[in-house]
Amino acid sequence: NITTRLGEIFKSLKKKGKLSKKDVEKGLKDIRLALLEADVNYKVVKEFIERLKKNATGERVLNSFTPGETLLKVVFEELTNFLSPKEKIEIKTDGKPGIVMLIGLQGSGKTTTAVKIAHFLRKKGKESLLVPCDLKRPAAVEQLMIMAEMDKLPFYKIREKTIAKIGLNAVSFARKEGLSPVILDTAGRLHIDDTMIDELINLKKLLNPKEILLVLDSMTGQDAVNIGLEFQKKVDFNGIVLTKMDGDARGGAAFSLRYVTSRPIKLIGTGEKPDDLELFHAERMTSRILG
Amino acid sequence: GIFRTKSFNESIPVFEEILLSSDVGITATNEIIKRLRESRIDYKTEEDTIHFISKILTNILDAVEEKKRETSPPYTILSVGVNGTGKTTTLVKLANHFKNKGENVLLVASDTYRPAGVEQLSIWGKMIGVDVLKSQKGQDPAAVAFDAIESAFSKNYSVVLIDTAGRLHTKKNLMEELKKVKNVLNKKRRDLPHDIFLVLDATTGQNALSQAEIFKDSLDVTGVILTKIDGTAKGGIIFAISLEVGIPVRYIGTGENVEDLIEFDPKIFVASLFE
Ligand SMILES: Nc1nc2c(ncn2[C@@H]2O[C@H](COP(=O)(O)OP(=O)(O)OP(=O)(O)O)[C@@H](O)[C@H]2O)c(=O)[nH]1
Ligand SMILES: Nc1nc2c(ncn2[C@@H]2O[C@H](COP(=O)(O)OP(=O)(O)OP(=O)(O)O)[C@@H](O)[C@H]2O)c(=O)[nH]1
Ligand SMILES: [Mg+2]
Ligand SMILES: [Mg+2]
Repeated sequence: NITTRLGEIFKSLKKKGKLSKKDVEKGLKDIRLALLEADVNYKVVKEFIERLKKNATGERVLNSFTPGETLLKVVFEELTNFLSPKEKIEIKTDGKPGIVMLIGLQGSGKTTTAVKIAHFLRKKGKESLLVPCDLKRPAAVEQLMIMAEMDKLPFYKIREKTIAKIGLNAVSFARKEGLSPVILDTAGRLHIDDTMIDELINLKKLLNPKEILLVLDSMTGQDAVNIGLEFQKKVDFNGIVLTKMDGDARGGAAFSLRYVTSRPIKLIGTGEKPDDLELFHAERMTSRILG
Repeated sequence: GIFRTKSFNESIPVFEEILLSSDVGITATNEIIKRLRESRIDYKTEEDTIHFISKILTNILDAVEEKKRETSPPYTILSVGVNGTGKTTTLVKLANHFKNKGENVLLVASDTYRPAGVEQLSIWGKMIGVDVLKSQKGQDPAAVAFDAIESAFSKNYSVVLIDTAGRLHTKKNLMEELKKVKNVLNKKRRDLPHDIFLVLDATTGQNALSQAEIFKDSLDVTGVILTKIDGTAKGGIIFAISLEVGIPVRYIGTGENVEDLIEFDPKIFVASLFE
């Protein structure tokens, strides 16, 4: 349990007054365990602790009157620094129409997130078009249609039999109706399924979406690094959405993903309703990961 | 070989890395390493080490195995778990599996919450030729479960598979809703449901352990089904679940098609960790 573990690290460091390098190493060892328990990737933890060692065994910590507190502050700042996006968070919707594409593994929350994004953009005065691009999963189109209806969001009624035709016709429909952006909900797929990855690559080439979001379940474990790197290498994306953050998963996968892909985490899903979407907040994520 | 080292002590950190990167988690990994050290076996080759490590891992899984007990029809399974893990798809695979064994199967769509949830199950039912009991929109899932058993009695279904809406284990009112479904089945007949399967996604990290603990506390889950093992995740969390919660794994989901379900085999699972 991270809260008790960090509490233990803190207590034992506090008792020490001035810290020796050895004390700091022990503190870092405990922080390593805390990060692993939070699902941060094994290799990412290794590298991160190495970086921390440089800052943590410097003047700031060793000469502090409250070195335990200062060490934890250094860890908190380093982690937050990594998680923070380098620019203001926004969904690129420019274009006639703009195009947003949601990708990710099976069950991560893409369809629900598509509706949330349309809802979010409407609050900002943008009327988007929700487009179902999952012809594989039974009732996937109905699922998106029903959710769009319930929230009175524009939905593209498909007659086409291929994803490519749906995409092209939906874009010209949106242009005609003055709707922007087009939000493409794609089928869940494995990062190692070449046929399905090719489908994404082709759709991307055809429609040139300015915003491609990787939708990742916040309870993802060590595999987050594989998932992120493969999707980045084969398709590429410019932002991440972390879903199911209303649960109690610590979300270390978010840190791993950001660390290895350098892509910003833009949004978090906090429930099953259309308005359960929030902008990503780095400090809150750090406290969550560290407990 | 994997270890590329000669000495036993040198192989320990390599082995630790394999376990941690497979989502086994710190606590279970430490327990496994402890058992390895206590074994005091003289490892001469890498084969020896892997062979003995595999034995330790398999023993952990075997320790929670249960003999299949006799059940009177209808054999009733309740499928539960957090959102998106593959409950609905897995239930369809089970339905197909039992149908192929000659059973008279009823699928019950008691996810009345998810948009097109009932539709998803009924489309699958048509595809595999299995009857689906459809619920009304917003109908109480406990009421649907009750109707399902009544229907099973009157129409002689021998297997009843009940799907439920995904829910986070942290949502108390939703966990209460599931308890109510279980109680209604109990009241209908004391032995029902025969199995409550917690469907876990193999890509989930340590949170799967909390899910297992809370679902077990709340419903006394009888088995785990681990899905999406066809990805690159190893599903090592099941060692922690075996050690700390004591629920056996019964099936593994290996894809999105109806035949992508295998009965859990500890030896094969352990071997896959070293691939
Ligand atoms: N609690 C919670 N549930 C969520 C969240 N986002 C999605 N869900 C639920 O997760 C489940 C899966 O969501 P979907 O939107 O169908 O996921 P998907 O990625 O489109 O799934 P596939 O199309 O099958 O790959 C549903 O039960 C959703 O209601 C979230 O932020 N919080
Ligand atoms: N690759 C792979 N995908 C799977 C597997 N099992 C299920 N899926 C996919 O995971 C997604 C979610 O499956 P569902 O059966 O809808 O999951 P669920 O738990 O019923 O979801 P909710 O009812 O929303 O909680 C779908 O896209 C399935 O095709 C599996 O073993 N492997
Ligand atoms: Mg979907
Ligand atoms: Mg379902």
